[in-house]
Amino acid sequence: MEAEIQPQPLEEETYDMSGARLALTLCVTEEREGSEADLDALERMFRQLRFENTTKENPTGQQFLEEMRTFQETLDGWAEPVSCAFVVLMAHGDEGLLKGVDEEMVELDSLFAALNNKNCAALRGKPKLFMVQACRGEHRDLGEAIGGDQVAVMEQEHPQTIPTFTDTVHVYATMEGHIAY
Amino acid sequence: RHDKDGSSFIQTVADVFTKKKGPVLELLTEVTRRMAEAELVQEGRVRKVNPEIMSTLRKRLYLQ
Repeated sequence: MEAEIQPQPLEEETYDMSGARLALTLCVTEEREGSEADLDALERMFRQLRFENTTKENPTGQQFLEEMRTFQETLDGWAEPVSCAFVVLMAHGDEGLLKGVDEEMVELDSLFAALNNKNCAALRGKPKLFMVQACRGEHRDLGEAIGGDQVAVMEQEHPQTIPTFTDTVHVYATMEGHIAY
Repeated sequence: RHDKDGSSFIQTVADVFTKKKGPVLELLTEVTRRMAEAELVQEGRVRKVNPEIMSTLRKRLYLQ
């Protein structure tokens, strides 16, 4: 008879955050009402989390790329060890693309690549956070009623809905475009 | 995006990341929960939106 396996707790390994924390915020504010409130909220957040943040407003498509390269050079040239980078990108967009203030599209993958473990030695094996506030297409989600029993839900004074795409974990064996061994 | 209050995603991230403690992936789950609860009204119709989180982190990441 097989012995019952006793699962062990996960090891609590964490990233060392004792070094410098640098952030970059690139934001198209033109024809994006409400961006100023987002920039204010991010500035407060970065201050509290002890990130040294640089904000650039209204970059062109080309400048999105240039600012990411400059950020990578800053990280690699930083005098102390760097622990973490946090990048926020805000603009109009489409799937995989951001639109500069000059309407020129730039590929998100090109922006992300500037800080990967190959291209940014200072961040090799260290955490990199990217947050993108932009459209990824034209679809609008109307949501679904929670519970599945449409009659019962309709009787509620305040019907609750849930987005169509929550409660799923996407786990792929490899990165998009790469072989899985 | 609200004309004055900003985008629901950035505002929710900033609120959760400054007021809650925990590993980043758990904080982002809280962001998703809050955004999923919200009902945004556009052109008189309810719209729902949720962020998508893809992670290749190898360890727990704490920002606090």
